[in-house]
Amino acid sequence: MFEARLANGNIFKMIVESIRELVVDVNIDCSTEELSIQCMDSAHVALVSMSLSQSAFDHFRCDRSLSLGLNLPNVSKIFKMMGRDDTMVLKAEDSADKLMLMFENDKSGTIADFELKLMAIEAEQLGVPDTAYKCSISMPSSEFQRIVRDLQVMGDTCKISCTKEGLKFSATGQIGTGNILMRQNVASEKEEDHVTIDMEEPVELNFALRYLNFFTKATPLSPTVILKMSPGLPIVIEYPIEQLGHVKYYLAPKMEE
Amino acid sequence: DLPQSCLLAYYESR
Repeated sequence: MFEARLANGNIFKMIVESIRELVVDVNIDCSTEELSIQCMDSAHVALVSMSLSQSAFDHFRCDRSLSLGLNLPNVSKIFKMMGRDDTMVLKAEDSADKLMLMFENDKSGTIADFELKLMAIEAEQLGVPDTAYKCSISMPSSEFQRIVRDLQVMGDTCKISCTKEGLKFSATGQIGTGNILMRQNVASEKEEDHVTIDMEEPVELNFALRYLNFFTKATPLSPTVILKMSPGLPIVIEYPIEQLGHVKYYLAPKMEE
Repeated sequence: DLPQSCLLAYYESR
């Protein structure tokens, strides 16, 4: 059987909220090491890769690898009934035809339990090779969210270029062009405000702002976001979850003429 | 607007 207890159930709720608009029916793969998800959106333009280590849980038991097929919008509805400070317990028999979710509130002593029917989901898995990216940028996730939101006003494509000048986000549309240039900033005493840019060679790629906007739903998970780019490759946008895991988004670029 | 590429052009299915 599979049983996992997460004292800060809110982490799991935030993970569901960060991906449920991009991928609807997903398999949560349970192994002795971690809970993970790898799923593409229906257009095969974006890929979500989530991992939450067994070390994030106070109790984690996984007798044999399981795949829990879930409809994320339904899971999200159930999480609306979880209190902010609740402990979350997930439980499934090896037959895995249903998933038990329990929310325990120590203060009030209430326990809510829900049972979700599991689905058999045939999802195409992709082999994403480990890549040494030419540019790797770490920046405040709230800053990235603001840039994406602001540039959506200008157009629906964002050109992201990393040069020795810094990291530039540009969007052009009917009303004109907008550019936001971020420079390396490691001066501020708050680590979370740092912008670090490691550039091995300049990279310039174009992406659909609609997808970048979906990805910023993961902002509550992490104060920083890491962007990795190489010429002619999908961008990787990573939200680390402390030392416990991550939500990574891979986005295919738009093609230059 | 620029044409959108697909992930399957970069990563192969497993």
